[in-house]
Amino acid sequence: QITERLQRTLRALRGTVHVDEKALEPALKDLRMALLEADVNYGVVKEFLASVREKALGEQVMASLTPGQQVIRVVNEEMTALLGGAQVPLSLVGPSPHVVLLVGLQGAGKTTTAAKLGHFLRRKGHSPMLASVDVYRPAAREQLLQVAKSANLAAFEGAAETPQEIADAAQAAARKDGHDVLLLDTAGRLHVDEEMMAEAAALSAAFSPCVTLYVADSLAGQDAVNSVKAFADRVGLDGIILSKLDGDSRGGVALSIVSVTGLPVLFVGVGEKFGDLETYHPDRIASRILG
Amino acid sequence: LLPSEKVDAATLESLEEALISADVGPITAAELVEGLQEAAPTGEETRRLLRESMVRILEAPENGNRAEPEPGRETPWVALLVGVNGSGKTTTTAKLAARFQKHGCSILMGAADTFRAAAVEQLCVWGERLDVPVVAHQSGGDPAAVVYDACAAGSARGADVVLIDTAGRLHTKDNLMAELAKMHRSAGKVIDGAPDEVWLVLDATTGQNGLRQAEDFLTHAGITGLILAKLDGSARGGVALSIAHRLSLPIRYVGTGEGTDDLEPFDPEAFVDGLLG
Ligand SMILES: Nc1nc2c(ncn2[C@@H]2O[C@H](COP(=O)(O)OP(=O)(O)OP(=O)(O)O)[C@@H](O)[C@H]2O)c(=O)[nH]1
Ligand SMILES: Nc1nc2c(ncn2[C@@H]2O[C@H](COP(=O)(O)OP(=O)(O)OP(=O)(O)O)[C@@H](O)[C@H]2O)c(=O)[nH]1
Ligand SMILES: [Mg+2]
Ligand SMILES: [Mg+2]
Repeated sequence: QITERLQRTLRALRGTVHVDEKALEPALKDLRMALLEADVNYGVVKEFLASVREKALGEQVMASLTPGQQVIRVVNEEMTALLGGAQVPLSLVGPSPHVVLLVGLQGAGKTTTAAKLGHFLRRKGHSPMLASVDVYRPAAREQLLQVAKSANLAAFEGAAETPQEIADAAQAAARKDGHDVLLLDTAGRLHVDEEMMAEAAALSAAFSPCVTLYVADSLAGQDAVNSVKAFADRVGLDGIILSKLDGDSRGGVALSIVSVTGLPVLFVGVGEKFGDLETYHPDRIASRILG
Repeated sequence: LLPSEKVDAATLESLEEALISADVGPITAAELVEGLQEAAPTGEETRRLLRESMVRILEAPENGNRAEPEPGRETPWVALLVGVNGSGKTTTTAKLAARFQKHGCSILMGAADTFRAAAVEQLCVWGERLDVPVVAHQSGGDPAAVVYDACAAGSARGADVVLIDTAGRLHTKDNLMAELAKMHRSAGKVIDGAPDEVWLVLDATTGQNGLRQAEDFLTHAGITGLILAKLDGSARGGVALSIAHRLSLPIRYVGTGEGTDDLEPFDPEAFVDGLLG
């Protein structure tokens, strides 16, 4: 899609030896439009175009490529590099049980992801336990119990009433039953909800999670960077999980989040079942954004 | 910039940036700003003209002014709530029940999400809180059968309103969209002309994919309007403007929180003010 459009626009460079500044401009204009349509954040698009322009003009044209192909290659390379070149593993260090905290906006996919992560960890030889501290959403804790059950995973069930009490009791239960990972599913919250953000920060302070993961909806648009930044500032984040990538969203939010926060994407969600979790491949996301 | 001078390129560019940042989409944003350039307004007229053109787009779709259900109906008024995963359908179903209940209507809800974990339980909690009956089947059952039974129960009881919550589904999944079409037909088998409305619940954080969602749900589920949920966040739901423009679909309500009172009828002027910041 973008690559095809670029190829058409860059035909103006045919027969030239260098990537010409004037001929590059319509291509960059096209690229800007395409990236915005792909939901890449406005500011991130600006920065991306600037670096593409700099690289495309600054590089020696390779003998094997036309200037047009050169620009396309720069776009692809810049995009993949920005999306985080290497795959970052989930690192569980410190005392057991390792607490993994899942946070994010309402409906992003946290509860479903908790089961997916539990399933993934168990296949890697861990013994995870799931617990929900969502005391707000109707049947939230019931949902967590059901997804845990369908994935054949241990889940904490108790009489505790507040998020802190539930997490405390879950941690004790995990320790007692010999689980080495405690996956804490939290309530969806708005980053502009001061009270709920304070609650998340307090949970993080109290339980010192080994890893805090932000579940981001890949259908999201321009505002997504605002929420992830707020969570990173208030709660502290170690990584991102991109959900709902089985749709046809271009997923530009991935580029926005990664370039604005510098956080690694650890996994992508590709469906509603507990097996629908894949490792993150930046090159696949790049070609998805570039269509 | 003096208010009575012609608006400059920098101002137009910053307006375009504001629109894009509100998820209006680059093409619609460019069209709106080009329209301004042609009208050649002064600095102080610019924002007003832009506001007016956006409000016009939002007021244009025909079924925007369709009436809400009233108590004392002969047959139940039926609405299906549809949309992609996690957008806010179940909560919105409960909000609509609360709203129409306040208007004096007798309500029945159908828990037609037979797929997701604790989906039926979630709607039943709302039903208990509102004292509204919920028709539900065994998990894993045929959702079209729930639609059928909910409409039949509504008819039998003389309910004024039947609200049916459906499972989240990505519009790209053909089998799930076909299932929705079947649910639509089921309603019509029980009550003539049902469903009266099929509302797409759209998450206000949605980007340009929202237009794809609306197109596909229009084709397969015959949506008659939008409900924009989670507008209490910082996302402004601008893709709904593009949807109104390109598909002539009205925005009927906005969701502004997680409680049953957090639903308001759509106000185009307030919405546009939110988009322009
Ligand atoms: N298609 C698809 N659906 C997903 C994916 N991840 C989650 N979902 C669905 O998205 C919806 C919301 O998922 P939840 O796990 O309830 O989201 P949540 O973040 O826990 O929601 P709150 O607790 O209300 O904030 C459900 O219908 C899930 O089945 C995914 O990767 N692909
Ligand atoms: N802040 C806010 N949260 C909302 C709003 N509407 C729904 N939510 C929240 O969004 C999350 C998802 O809502 P649901 O009603 O379960 O969404 P759904 O579309 O039924 O989800 P699936 O059935 O899994 O597809 C819940 O945490 C709700 O409380 C809203 O207007 N504002
Ligand atoms: Mg949840
Ligand atoms: Mg639901």
